[in-house]
Amino acid sequence: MNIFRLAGDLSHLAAIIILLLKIWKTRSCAGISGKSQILFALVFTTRYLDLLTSFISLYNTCMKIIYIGCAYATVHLIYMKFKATYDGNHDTFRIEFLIVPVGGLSFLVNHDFSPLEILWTFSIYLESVAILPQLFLISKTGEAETITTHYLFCLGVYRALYLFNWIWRFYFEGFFDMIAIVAGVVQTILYCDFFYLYVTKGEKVAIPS
Amino acid sequence: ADEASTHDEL
Repeated sequence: MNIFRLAGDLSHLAAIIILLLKIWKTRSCAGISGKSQILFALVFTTRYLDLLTSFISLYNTCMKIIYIGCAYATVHLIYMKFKATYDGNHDTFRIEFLIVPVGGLSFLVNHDFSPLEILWTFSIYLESVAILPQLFLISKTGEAETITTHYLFCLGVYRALYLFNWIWRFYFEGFFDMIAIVAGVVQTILYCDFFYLYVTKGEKVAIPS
Repeated sequence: ADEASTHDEL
């Protein structure tokens, strides 16, 4: 564990908690893409199956359980409890156009052709594009609530910090995982446009459609 | 490839 990875995990946890609290407190999921949240729940489910097979550390296990729990709680709030506030007209990104290519690629490019490894690879590739429905929704509505922009900022920063973590691990441990690194670079690049707006526009972020 | 298969990151 290094400072970049810990900071990244805490930023990721902050993003997940911010979103869950925002929906719960305002009792509304307006401006939130339910499709992105479904993709994140799928990412955590396919990536953390090793909860059943291997124990790495208490920290690792606790964080995985929290991530999975919050992801499904968020999906539940969006599609069940606060369904009436769900912005279905703008949340129209075809996620099958993400899942199918990512699924195919995870069969073609992976470290090991075993079920757990292919599912892990699928989750890594999927996570790199999972935010697209959310960015698409914001570009369609033309604006995002301030709290949503903070959520997106933390979510974007988490994988950017992981990039530094991988540089650190390569330099000090000689460890590197090309699949995670390439997907992490793609994921962070997708946020760049948003980062620019978040920093320059301060409060109201309007991504030009 | 075994070190890559033990994924210790979240």
